[in-house]
Amino acid sequence: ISGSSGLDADFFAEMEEILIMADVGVETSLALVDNIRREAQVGKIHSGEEVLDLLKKQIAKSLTIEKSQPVERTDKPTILLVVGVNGVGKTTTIAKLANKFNKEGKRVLLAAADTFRAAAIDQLNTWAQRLNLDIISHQPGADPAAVVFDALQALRARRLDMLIVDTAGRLHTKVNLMAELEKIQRIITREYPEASLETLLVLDATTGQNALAQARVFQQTLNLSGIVLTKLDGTAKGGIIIPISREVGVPVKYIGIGEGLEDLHRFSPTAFVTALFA
Amino acid sequence: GLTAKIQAAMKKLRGKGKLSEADVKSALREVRLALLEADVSYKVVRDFITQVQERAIGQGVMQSLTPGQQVIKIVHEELTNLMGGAASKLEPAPQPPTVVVLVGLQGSGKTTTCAKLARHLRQNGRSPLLVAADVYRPAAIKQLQVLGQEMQIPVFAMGEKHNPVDIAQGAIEHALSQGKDYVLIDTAGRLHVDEGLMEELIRLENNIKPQHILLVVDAMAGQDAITVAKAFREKLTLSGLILTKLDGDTRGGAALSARAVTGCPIKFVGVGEKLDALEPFHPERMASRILG
Ligand SMILES: Nc1nc2c(ncn2[C@@H]2O[C@H](COP(=O)(O)OP(=O)(O)OP(=O)(O)O)[C@@H](O)[C@H]2O)c(=O)[nH]1
Ligand SMILES: Nc1nc2c(ncn2[C@@H]2O[C@H](COP(=O)(O)OP(=O)(O)OP(=O)(O)O)[C@@H](O)[C@H]2O)c(=O)[nH]1
Ligand SMILES: [Mg+2]
Ligand SMILES: [Mg+2]
Repeated sequence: ISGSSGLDADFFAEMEEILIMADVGVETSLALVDNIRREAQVGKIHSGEEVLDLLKKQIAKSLTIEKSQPVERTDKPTILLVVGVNGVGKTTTIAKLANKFNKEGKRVLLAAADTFRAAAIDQLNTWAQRLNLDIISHQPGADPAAVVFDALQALRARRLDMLIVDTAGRLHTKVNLMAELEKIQRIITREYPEASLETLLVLDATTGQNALAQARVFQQTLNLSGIVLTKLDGTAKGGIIIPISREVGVPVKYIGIGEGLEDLHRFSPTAFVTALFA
Repeated sequence: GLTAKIQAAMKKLRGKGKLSEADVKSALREVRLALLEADVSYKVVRDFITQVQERAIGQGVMQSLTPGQQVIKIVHEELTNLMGGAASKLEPAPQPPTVVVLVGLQGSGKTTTCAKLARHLRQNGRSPLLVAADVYRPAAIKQLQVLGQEMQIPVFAMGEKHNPVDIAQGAIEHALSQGKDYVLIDTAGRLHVDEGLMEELIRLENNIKPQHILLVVDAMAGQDAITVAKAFREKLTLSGLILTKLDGDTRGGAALSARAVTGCPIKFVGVGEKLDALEPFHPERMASRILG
């Protein structure tokens, strides 16, 4: 933020620029800065540092969704359905989640329900082998719903704690592919109503405004319980989660900060906002 | 859309009588918003608007009877020119094989695009060889092999225990002995800020001196696209860009950012997951798409 500690037009313009360049989007950025400018006037705040601090607190607050619970449950089996557009990091995130819960003593099962993309099953299988976890898979081209169905039976029969389902990447504009996901979610709730189902949308921090469209459409089609924001180890800030939080209301639960198994952190609104303005 | 907004802005202004430079600037605010909403990077938007403003004022938009229409026309033309000429080909090297390397961020679509390019080249009578030089991502080699198998195009691989430079060199020797005239090298996704991995690409370029290094950019990339493209351009001799996942509904402003900061032509666009989903780049269509 500019060297002047005064609140001139430049100061607010600079704040808008930081937010826009962080992919917060024009509308939300202008609204946030406009709001903070009025609060500064009303509260007679004269230092740029104080105003910036106020802005950070407001954003962190908007990202704190009260009903956000941790993903795992201790009283019943948990099923994680991981979805998102192509290449965002779903399969890698699943490996990280499986590793985390496995280390916490949960018995984790994986389902390779991406039966479409070349070597998708091999990719998840490699992770399963590295983590020494069971995996349910069919052959490439098989019906993903059938893989999920089998995995649900295995979850119950083997009395395991958690099932994580990998799905094929799909653009939210592909109606038939979104319908396929809805069908998979329905199978899970129908066949295993007693489990706790968490549907996680994986978003790539390098994505711009389209992430908002993705969140909207995935939320319309499925009942999302959380977002995982990946690739925050790059230089993209992922600010799009601010308008997503306002508009779609799905909480970010985890962030991906690398390609290794340990590179998954619980989402912290304050840490995120600090990084946004760093 | 944008046309209506510019017309409305101009109408409001004309009510005051003669247009001023400031009036032109304020009408261009709509264009600026549209470009930012389309994910064009902030600085690229700023430079573009300055350019359009100068041209609009220079061309006497203020005296025009239809200033709104003129502004829109100038914006469209300037954006189309910026998107660059349509040269969707991979020019052959003076001596075969023509070596092409695909680089870019994780998940941008390199492996799929590599296979699509091989298919495209073979359709044009070439004899391509695919090279699996991603030794990091689980089953990356298998992914390229499955795609190659699907198209009956050979894939050169040495497994994950060799380094990409050795694999590339081995592939080129193999291509020469097999009469393959195009060698398409798939590399691991990497961050522009990962010094070690960027160094690996620099070594690869210095070692095999490819005819083409293509930066693969996800069409839905946001503001950071400019930083990424700039970093790749600074470290490597990029010859072109490929924009992927254009079959979605992203406006694709990252295309303008990448093009503006690298000066490289956008050679092809990916429009789907299947191997035939590769199209030549159409600058005018892209300009319209970005403007919304
Ligand atoms: N730097 C970085 N790379 C990541 C992160 N998460 C995933 N990746 C990389 O992103 C690429 C794509 O990851 P995948 O897990 O295959 O993504 P996906 O969503 O399953 O892809 P599809 O199944 O093809 O849609 C891989 O190279 C991963 O290593 C992250 O947090 N940081
Ligand atoms: N819809 C659509 N999907 C695409 C396109 N190009 C690639 N994909 C998909 O995007 C995902 C990532 O593609 P990859 O080819 O694995 O990407 P990559 O850059 O090689 O990934 P890394 O090697 O992990 O960096 C896969 O699900 C592809 O099928 C495209 O033009 N349209
Ligand atoms: Mg996957
Ligand atoms: Mg790849």
